[in-house]
Amino acid sequence: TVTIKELTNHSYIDHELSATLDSTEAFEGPEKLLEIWFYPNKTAIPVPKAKTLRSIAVEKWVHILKLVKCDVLSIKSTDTMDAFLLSE
Amino acid sequence: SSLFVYDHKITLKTCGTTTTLFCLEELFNVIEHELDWDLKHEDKKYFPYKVFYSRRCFMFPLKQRSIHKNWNDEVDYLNKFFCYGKSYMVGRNNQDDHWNLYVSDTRKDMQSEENAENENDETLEILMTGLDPACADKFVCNREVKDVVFSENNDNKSNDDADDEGHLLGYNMTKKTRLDKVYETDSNVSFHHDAFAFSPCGYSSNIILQNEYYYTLHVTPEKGWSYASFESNVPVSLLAQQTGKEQDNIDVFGRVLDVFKPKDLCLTFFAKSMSNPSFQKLMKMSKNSIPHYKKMDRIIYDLDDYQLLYYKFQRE
Repeated sequence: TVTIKELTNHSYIDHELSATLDSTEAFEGPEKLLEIWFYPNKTAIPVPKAKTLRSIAVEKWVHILKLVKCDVLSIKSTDTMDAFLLSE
Repeated sequence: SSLFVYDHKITLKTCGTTTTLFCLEELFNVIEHELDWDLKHEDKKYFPYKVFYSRRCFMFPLKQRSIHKNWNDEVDYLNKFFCYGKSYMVGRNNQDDHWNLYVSDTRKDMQSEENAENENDETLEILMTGLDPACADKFVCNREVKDVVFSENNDNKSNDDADDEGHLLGYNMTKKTRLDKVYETDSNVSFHHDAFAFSPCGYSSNIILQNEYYYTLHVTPEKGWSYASFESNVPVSLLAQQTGKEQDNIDVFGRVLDVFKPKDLCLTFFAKSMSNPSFQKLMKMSKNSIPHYKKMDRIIYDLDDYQLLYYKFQRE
């Protein structure tokens, strides 16, 4: 169950975007869903190359997502994953 | 829209007129140069472990940008990047709510007994149109969109987000609609929530269970083209075992339908094997499993390394 503390533990939040974002023109509901498994799981990543997708800096994801026409509103992170909430 | 990043995989789900596939070139550039991952095949295309790309057919395809106006153009674009991709149309081809899927062959040389932990991978997706107006109204907030410019001193990207109205209203929408109770959990199940209420209307949320599973919801409640989606990789049978609370994906399905009461919907379920307990239960859904809804179609696809179950329902 969600509690109010979930409003204060983001690992990233863009207040300016949150305050100024207008979704009036976001007319299309159906989403495009892209899922890429680079490896079957974390342990299959070649060991000497210990960097993983989670090593990629937030700024780089922001840049990649600009190409998609999405901005990052906020991020929640756990030991295992990062969940980005995006504009549009 | 949402992005989920794990160490070894990403899931990107975007709505509106986004250009989802245009991230591929830069994404693989970063993968090659920053992570030093070599996923190139002999033919210079990429051959990662597995690629899925899917979407329900658009309501306004001509308003999409570039390749996204047309499924065949999207597939051509994907085929420039990836080896061994296959394209499917799921559902009736004379209906305007069919579903498109692109899936690559599994790179089996990456599999081993040591890394077989993805065998339980499963994804449930429910795509709903014609939302009940009273249900849709719960996702309208009409909060004031401010015309402000934040200075550096305003600490735009700080952790202090308690006064963020879009996130606060998103939180309230989640509580009011009970979307935080789609799965039955207990105090031993970790729970993280992030939701946003768009202005003038619309809602997105990401919810993380047990630090590694997510479910995500996106709602566009406008009359005439109302739409809501639910997607989850939560293994409900595992959650039931851990919590001792008996539940399955049919219960989850029912709770999601109660929130939106859509006129039409399709459900898709991916699993590695038909012996997956959730696949078995969903496959045997009876007429009485989903009150007030009539089953229109049930189709099973035997894909490379995955089984796909597709249902189409209509409200009676």
